[in-house]
Amino acid sequence: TAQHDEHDEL
Amino acid sequence: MNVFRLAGDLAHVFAIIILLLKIWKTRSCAGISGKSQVLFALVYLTRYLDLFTTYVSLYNSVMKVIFLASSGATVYLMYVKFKATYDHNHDSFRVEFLLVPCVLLSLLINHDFTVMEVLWTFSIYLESVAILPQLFMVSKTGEAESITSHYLFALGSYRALYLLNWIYRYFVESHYDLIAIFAGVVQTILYCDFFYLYITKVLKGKRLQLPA
Repeated sequence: TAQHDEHDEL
Repeated sequence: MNVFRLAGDLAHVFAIIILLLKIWKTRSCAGISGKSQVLFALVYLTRYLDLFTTYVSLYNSVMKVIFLASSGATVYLMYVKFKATYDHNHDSFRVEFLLVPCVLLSLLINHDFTVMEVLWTFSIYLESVAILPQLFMVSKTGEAESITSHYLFALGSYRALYLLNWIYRYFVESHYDLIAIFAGVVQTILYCDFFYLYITKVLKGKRLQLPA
């Protein structure tokens, strides 16, 4: 989903 | 990717490797909560379903596969290969007390009411409390082996590092995720007592023994 990106925690 | 996020990822992988090596080398999972390990496996299974739907980067996919494989391996070692050494009498935390609130909370408070998003939210909430059966076990037996303490320290520090990641992102990128921040704060608070014991005892070469 849009609000998760690659800089999110794993 | 910033330094806090990378350090958090590495601390997390490091924790899992310490645990796997400990179980493998001693051929024993004494002192380790199987319930916590099953909860962690459930966390990764529900969060990394997006491996099949979204590609972020090679790093991202590889890390997810590492978490899934290593938590699966840990559960296998505990419940199959070294089952005889599993101390289930002391692993008596009732996991439904964690699962039910996490399910309800993820249905109520999420970014988007879709299957994937609710599962992601559930995994974020569950991750923050999944260590409780392990901490409960340590408090029941009153002690932890030093290697188990190192494992817990690495496992406790990654979410604290992720909190620094969120602070950094808030100021540098004006981006934040309240669900992840809230869960990270809860998880880090749960470890505070343990951090204190780790620093005052284990780092000074003593065994981690709780005051009677």
